[in-house]
Amino acid sequence: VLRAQNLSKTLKVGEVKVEALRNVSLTIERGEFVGIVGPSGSGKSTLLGLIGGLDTPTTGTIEIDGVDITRLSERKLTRIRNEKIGFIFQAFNLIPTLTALENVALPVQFAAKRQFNPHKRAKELLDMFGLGDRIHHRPTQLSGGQQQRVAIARALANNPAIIVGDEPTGNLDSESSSVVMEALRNVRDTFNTTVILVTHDPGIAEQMERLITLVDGRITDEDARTAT
Amino acid sequence: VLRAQNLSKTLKVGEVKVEALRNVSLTIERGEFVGIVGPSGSGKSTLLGLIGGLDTPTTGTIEIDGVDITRLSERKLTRIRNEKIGFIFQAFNLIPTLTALENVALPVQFAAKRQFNPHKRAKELLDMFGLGDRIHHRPTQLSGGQQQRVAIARALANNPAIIVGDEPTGNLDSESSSVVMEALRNVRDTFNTTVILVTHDPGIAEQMERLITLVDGRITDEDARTAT
Ligand SMILES: Nc1ncnc2c1ncn2[C@@H]1O[C@H](COP(=O)(O)OP(=O)(O)OP(=O)(O)O)[C@@H](O)[C@H]1O
Ligand SMILES: Nc1ncnc2c1ncn2[C@@H]1O[C@H](COP(=O)(O)OP(=O)(O)OP(=O)(O)O)[C@@H](O)[C@H]1O
Ligand SMILES: [Mg+2]
Ligand SMILES: [Mg+2]
Repeated sequence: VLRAQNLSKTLKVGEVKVEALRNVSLTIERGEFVGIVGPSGSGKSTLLGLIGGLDTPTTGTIEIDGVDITRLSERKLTRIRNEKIGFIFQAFNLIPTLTALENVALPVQFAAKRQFNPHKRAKELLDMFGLGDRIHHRPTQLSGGQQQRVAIARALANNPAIIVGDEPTGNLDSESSSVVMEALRNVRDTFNTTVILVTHDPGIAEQMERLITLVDGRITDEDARTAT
Repeated sequence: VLRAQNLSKTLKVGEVKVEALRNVSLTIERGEFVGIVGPSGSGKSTLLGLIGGLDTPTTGTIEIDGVDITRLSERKLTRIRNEKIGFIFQAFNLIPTLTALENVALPVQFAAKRQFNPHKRAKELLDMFGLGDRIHHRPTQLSGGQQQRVAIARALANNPAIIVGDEPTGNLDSESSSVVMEALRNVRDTFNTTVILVTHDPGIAEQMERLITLVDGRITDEDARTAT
């Protein structure tokens, strides 16, 4: 479902060049449950931003279901982002003026073909993550882990084909983490959703079926393994 | 060094009241290495905000070195916050228009009695955390874990008597986490700094010498134990 070839991303800080990603290639099939691990600063968020269609590479291509998203019009790309990809940001990126319910309902309201009643769908997801009594809170009225769970619910809202999560359990206790991982396994088993998670947590990494390791912007290790 | 008595914090969302903290009392001595644990939403960040002088309780008192900080003028409180307390925010709260170096130097520049050369002190701390080649990057030009380390360096900058950290390793890989914990143990052993950390990471919790557990805004468990 996802094929990245020779991805490089170079950023500039004043005169200095930072090579955040160097010649990264990978292929992920439909329904895979993949972890991306590596040291802080190794390029994981940069890679996720590219495969999630939120950023463009300096060189290289990214195909989602055979379509090269680096060549699409902004309008077509926006539609793929809304319908095919659910993205969980490392810093959550919730809309501060909207409540938890409105934040999760938003992508459902924007969907070209309506699958769900937006507020009903949002309430169900927030209930699943234990936030039923927080649905009218705005992000600043939520704890860090509550904001993270709202961001996760939002990514699941349109039942997208691909879930991309950037350290989705970083602010969660073990109980909340289990609920999140359970939900992700569930959508994968039910809908064959592809799940790609960046994590620093060994406990999460060992639940993934395949691990890709990034160091200094390169893939250094790919180990296909079966989670126990 | 720190005594909280009967702290309660009630927040309002429209007509609904949320009791984030309910009658919390605790005493922490100079040089203690304390962990605060508990489920997401249990009141940990709220408690830290109160003991760090960043927020005021609905009822109750907080004494730092015998001074009730809930009764101080803003000017006196600001000075205590700058000189006595180093605070690491769950969401980092770096100044987006300043570089890493400037962010870390800032509290040193504001100190009433100058202990260090601000930029030299900032560079040393950033080097210690592996960010020597990122000192001129602004927060948006840093990875999540790099921003977190800048926030930690900033908290250490004035060599404060009390370090208060809200999930300081949540975005860090195990290597960077070890460097951070090493640095915190170091200042405690060298200067008898009091270190209070909120964490969801059992690996960090087991390194603390005492654990306080919060559930639903109350302390449910206090276990003084020696870290192995
Ligand atoms: N806008 C930018 N300009 C310059 N350099 C950047 C920018 N964004 C990121 N970088 C650098 O690119 C590298 C990769 O960043 P990235 O955010 O992808 O790391 P990461 O693996 O997600 O790290 P973490 O685990 O800490 O979140 C880092 O060294 C970072 O300093
Ligand atoms: N400004 C606010 N208005 C209303 N309720 C709030 C506000 N800030 C926090 N809360 C609520 O107070 C409770 C405690 O929040 P707090 O941020 O202290 O939790 P926490 O223990 O730090 O959680 P986490 O581990 O997820 O960071 C939460 O249930 C949260 O929804
Ligand atoms: Mg990252
Ligand atoms: Mg918190």
